Parts: sequence; structure tokens; C-alpha cells
Amino acid sequence: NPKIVAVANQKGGVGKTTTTINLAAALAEIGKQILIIDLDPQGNSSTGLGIQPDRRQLTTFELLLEDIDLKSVILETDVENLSIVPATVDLSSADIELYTNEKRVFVLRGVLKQQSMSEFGFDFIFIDCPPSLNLLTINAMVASNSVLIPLQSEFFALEGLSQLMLTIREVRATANKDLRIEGVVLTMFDSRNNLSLLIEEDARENLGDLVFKSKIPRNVRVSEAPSHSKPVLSYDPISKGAQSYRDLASEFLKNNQRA
Amino acid sequence: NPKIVAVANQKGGVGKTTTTINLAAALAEIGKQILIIDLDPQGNSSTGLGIQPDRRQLTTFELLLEDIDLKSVILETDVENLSIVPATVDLSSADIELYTNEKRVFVLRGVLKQQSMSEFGFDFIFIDCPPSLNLLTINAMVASNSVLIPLQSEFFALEGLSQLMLTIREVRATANKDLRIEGVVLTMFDSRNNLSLLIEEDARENLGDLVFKSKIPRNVRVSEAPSHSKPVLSYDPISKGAQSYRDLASEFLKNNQRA
Ligand SMILES: Nc1ncnc2c1ncn2[C@@H]1O[C@H](COP(=O)(O)OP(=O)(O)OP(=O)(O)O)[C@@H](O)[C@H]1O
Ligand SMILES: Nc1ncnc2c1ncn2[C@@H]1O[C@H](COP(=O)(O)OP(=O)(O)OP(=O)(O)O)[C@@H](O)[C@H]1O
Ligand SMILES: [Mg+2]
Ligand SMILES: [Mg+2]
Repeated sequence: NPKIVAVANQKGGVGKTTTTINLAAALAEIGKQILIIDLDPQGNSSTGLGIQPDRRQLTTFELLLEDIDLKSVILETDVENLSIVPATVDLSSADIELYTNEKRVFVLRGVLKQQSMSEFGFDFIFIDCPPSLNLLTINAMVASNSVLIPLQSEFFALEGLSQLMLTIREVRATANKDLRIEGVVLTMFDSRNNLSLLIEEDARENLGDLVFKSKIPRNVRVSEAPSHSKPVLSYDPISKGAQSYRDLASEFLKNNQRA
Repeated sequence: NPKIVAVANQKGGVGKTTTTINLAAALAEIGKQILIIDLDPQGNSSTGLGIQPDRRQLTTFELLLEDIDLKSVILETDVENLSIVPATVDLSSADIELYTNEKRVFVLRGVLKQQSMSEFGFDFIFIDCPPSLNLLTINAMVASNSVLIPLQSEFFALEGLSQLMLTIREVRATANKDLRIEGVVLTMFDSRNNLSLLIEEDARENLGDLVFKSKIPRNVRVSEAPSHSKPVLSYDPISKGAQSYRDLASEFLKNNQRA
């Protein structure tokens, strides 16, 4: 069965989508079979991988609320070994609609833990979460084996981390006892900027080995890539951004092989 | 009565909080009486203005859900002429709690349009919205005269703009017929970066005069200021960031005096 990783942080704009797309692409590049689930009504992961609006007839919304078969919502992307369940703005009503369902936090887990999952042959599933600790993000945490936390090297981003850790602990205590922290990855890191260095020091001091050694530098090629509907790994394969996501992928694999 | 402006954009990390704090501070600096309402469970506006956790006993949560008097939740900040209604993570349950109230989209409006509002003497009220088009953000739009939209000079940020405009149109049609767009302000603008120039061109072509002439440059002093619990205007008064927010404030005032 595949390992399921929720990419989550309620702080906005910290690199959840960028990390989901590029870590997934880096793992696909070395032959791992990867599925992304776009759980954000903004649909940025879907857009960043070139899924046009006309291919988003069946999406994560239908998967969660209309009991559609997983097979009918999975789309291939232009990246070999990388598939996605796309999202549209319809997903923004999912929160309220799920609320009336008694099993509301277990809906996504129910879908992903279905018998036939091993038939797809995925090694890893990454869930791109919206910037909130709402029912969608809780569903992702309940459905996952671990949570990967992108941490922007900025003050406000650090401020929200303790709340995120509390929420993970609550989910572990109430709905998913095996939930672990996959790791915290520093994003948009600028080694010339004092604030970045302070945030790194602070994170490593408080979180120790939870913080990946690999850091993702601020790199304009990373932010240009989505406008070309590609991961930075194919948009500019030799950029610092692409290389840092390859490093993160090999560290991620190393941590998972050891386990 | 004060003019009420919602600072909103469902895309995360585009500069909603930074613009709320610094535009408010720039207006306060020239003698306008300003109130900020922190409507984000992250409480970043409250933190950025130095409101310690022990001063957040009564917050926006109580204002919306426990019918507490506005007077008892307004706090002064270290910035002269600038007050705030702070927020805590309690606010994250407001969405679901408001949902059962028939007047759910009108709750904040009811609080702000109360008789005694003119007694406070505020010229402007700015509402810092969370990164979502949820019930909290809708409440802000229904309560406001206009919406100020920070637009990060990045591809994903542009992608979400049409959805935001649709939502504003919907709110105008169903709950607040006078709702206008205050303007779109380009944030984290880097004139050496091609992507920024393309986003600016695209925005001015499609939105014309809705786009403020003033642009906020990416400026490290802006992102350092919150860790010192100050607006950039007091943290580094001569920085490009501080100056650009003063320019934005005078353009904002000019637009409002003409009206
Ligand atoms: N390493 C990087 N270097 C430069 N720009 C980056 C980097 N990582 C992300 N970005 C840009 O920063 C912005 C925010 O990143 P992204 O959208 O991935 O964050 P997010 O956490 O998914 O946001 P949201 O909270 O809205 O879902 C995007 O415009 C993205 O292109
Ligand atoms: N002009 C700027 N130059 C440099 N950094 C900036 C600038 N504006 C904002 N930032 C930084 O970018 C990050 C995102 O900004 P901010 O938190 O204000 O966005 P937001 O839209 O309020 O985010 P959220 O969606 O989480 O509420 C913050 O760390 C902030 O300090
Ligand atoms: Mg995202
Ligand atoms: Mg904010």
C-alpha cells in the first residue's frame, strides 16, 4: 500500500503547492509512482501541472461528496509516473457539506484506504492542503501516514507552527493514532537574509531532526514554472530550485527506507 | 460614520496582513483615526502590532459569537491613532458556529453598523481577512463599503483573482449592493523580475484604474518588522517599504476624498 503524506500549513503562501508538485516530480523522475490529491479549492496543484479546466469534470469534490470511484477521478499529467486528482472551486463548499456527515473527518481516509488502492501501484500519495485548519485539512491528516510541513523562512510562518503541531497532536489522539510528522522543510530560504538564518536556527533548535537538512532556496525559476504548467524540474532542470527538490526527494526516500 | 474596507484575497501569503497593518499605520501617521479588525484565526495582525496573548481575552470571536459590546474588545496599539480588535485561534470555529445562525452573513455587519459606531470617531476600519472565501471573509465583505485586494506579483496569485471578483459580485448582488472594489495593490513587486513586470502589465490591462498606481516592492525590512511588533513605518521609517505604504495611503485618501 502507498504511503500517504499530507502537505499542510495553515499559514498562507509558504510553499505547500510548490513543494507538493516538485517533491512529487522529483520522486517520479527517479521512477517512483506518485499520486497528488489537490485538496485546495484554489486548484493550484492542478494548474501548476497543466490540468486545463475542461479536464476537471470529476474532481476531489466528487470523490469526497458523491462517492465516485477513485479510478474515474485520477488524471495523468505531462510528468511521467505522476498522476493527480484535480480540484476546482467547488471544493470550497465541501467543508460545510461534510459537516453534516457523522463520519466527517474520515471521509477522505475511507476513499484512500479502499481495498483496490494497491491495484494502482502508487508508491506515495501527496495531499496538497488549503491554507486553513478546516475540515478539508483535518480529513487529509486523518487519511495520512504523516504530515510534511513547508516552513517559509519568515516571522509570521514560525508563529503559526505551534498551532499546527497542536492540531496534529489532536488528530493523532482522536482519529489517527499512527500520524507522524514527516518533517519540516525550510522554503524560500535566502542565506543572505538574516531573518532566514534566524528562522533556521530557531527551527533546528526547537524541532531538531524533524527539520530536513535540505532547504529550498528562494529561486525565481521556481515561481516562473507554474505559468508554463510544469514543475521546476522540467521547466529548468539545472536551476538551484530543481536541484534542491531533488535533494529533498533523496532525503525523503532515505528517511522512508530506514523506517 | 467610518468607511469600512475588507482586505481580502483567498490566495495565501499575498500581503493581506502586511497591507492592513502598514496602510493603517500610514493613515494613522497623518492623523486619521483607524481601527483594524483581525478576522484571521492566525491572529497575524494582532501579533504584528504587538498584542500579547494575555491581552486577547476578548477578541473578534466574542464580538461575533457572544454579542459582546464593541467597546470592550477594542485595544489601543503602540501606534498613535491606531486601535485593533485582536484575534486568536478560537476564531477558527466561528465558521461552523455562525453557520447555524440564519443571519450568518450579516453578523459582523450588525456589529459594525450599530448606532454607537460614530461615537468612536474612526475615519476608517480595515478588516484583515483569512486566506479563504469562507463565512468569515463573506461577513467582512457584507459589512464593508469596499474590498482592497493585495495582489502578489506571482502566477498563482493572478490565477485566483477572477474567482475573488466573482465572489465580490455575488455578495453585491445578494447581501451588500453598495460593495465596491477599493483597488488592487501589487505587493512584493520586484522590477528586476520579469514575472513581476508581466503580472503588472496583465493586471493593468484587465483591471485598468482599479489597480493602484502605488506598488509595494519586495523589501526585507517589511518582513522583519513584525518580529519587532511594529509596522515597517516605525521599524524602519525611511525604508522603501515604509515609503511605498505612505504613497499608497495618500493615493487611497485621494480616491476617497474625490468620491
Ligand atoms: N523556492 C521558491 N522560490 C521562489 N518562489 C517560490 C518558492 N516556493 C514558492 N514560491 C512562490 O511563492 C508563492 C507561494 O507558494 P505556494 O503557492 O506554493 O504556497 P502555498 O502554501 O501553496 O499557498 P496557499 O497557502 O495559497 O495554498 C507562489 O507564487 C510560488 O510560486
Ligand atoms: N513587500 C514585502 N516585502 C517583503 N516581504 C513581504 C512583503 N509583504 C509581505 N511580506 C512577507 O510575506 C509574508 C506573507 O505576507 P502576509 O502574511 O502579510 O500575507 P497574508 O496574505 O496576510 O498571508 P495569509 O494568507 O497567511 O493571511 C510575510 O512573511 C510577510 O512578512
Ligand atoms: Mg497552495
Ligand atoms: Mg494574513
